[in-house]
Amino acid sequence: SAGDPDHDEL
Amino acid sequence: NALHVIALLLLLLLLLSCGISGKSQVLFALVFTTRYLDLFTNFISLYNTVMKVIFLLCSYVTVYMIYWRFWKSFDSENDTFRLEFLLVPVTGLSFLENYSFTPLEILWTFSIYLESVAILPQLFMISRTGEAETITTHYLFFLGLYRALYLANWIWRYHTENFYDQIAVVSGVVQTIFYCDFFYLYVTKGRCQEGDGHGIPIPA
Repeated sequence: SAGDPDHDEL
Repeated sequence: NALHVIALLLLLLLLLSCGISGKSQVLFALVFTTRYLDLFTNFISLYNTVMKVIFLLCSYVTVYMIYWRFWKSFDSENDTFRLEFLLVPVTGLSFLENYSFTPLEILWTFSIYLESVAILPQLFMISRTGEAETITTHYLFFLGLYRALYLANWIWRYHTENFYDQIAVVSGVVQTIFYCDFFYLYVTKGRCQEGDGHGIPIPA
């Protein structure tokens, strides 16, 4: 989801 | 990400010739704009910020080069994919299927769904022109390779962190499927056609 670095696609 | 940057740099080289779909590049600029708004909301790491800025810069420079700087070499007759056929369903789906109904999250979801289909105008264009310039095929190859590596990354992370992002995975698989058709042509036709330097003939 947005802004979640651990669980986000760049 | 390195492969994605390579694809972007190849793309910049490509702009000196025609054969690139301006519409796909506009869609990619929209993808990165709607996804990287968190640049202004929360700092994650220098690498994260630098990569996002690089992606944003490259995509906007690309759109500028296609439509302004090298507009003479832009083949607009063949870049005719109707973007509304992509933008309307993607917008609707991002309101229906998302993790939370907040502006930032909806925009993030929109960018994930849009990225899945952003390459379609490009694939449509090379099917219309009947062939793809060699550098276009390399651009698509690196972009497809970056997608395939994401699949490997998700499998790896699922086995190590027991986590996966359903929206990103499903849309990433859809996007990769669109490249498979191209990969098949790249491998089967690329070899024998490489010699005459006219790129790969793409059957309609």
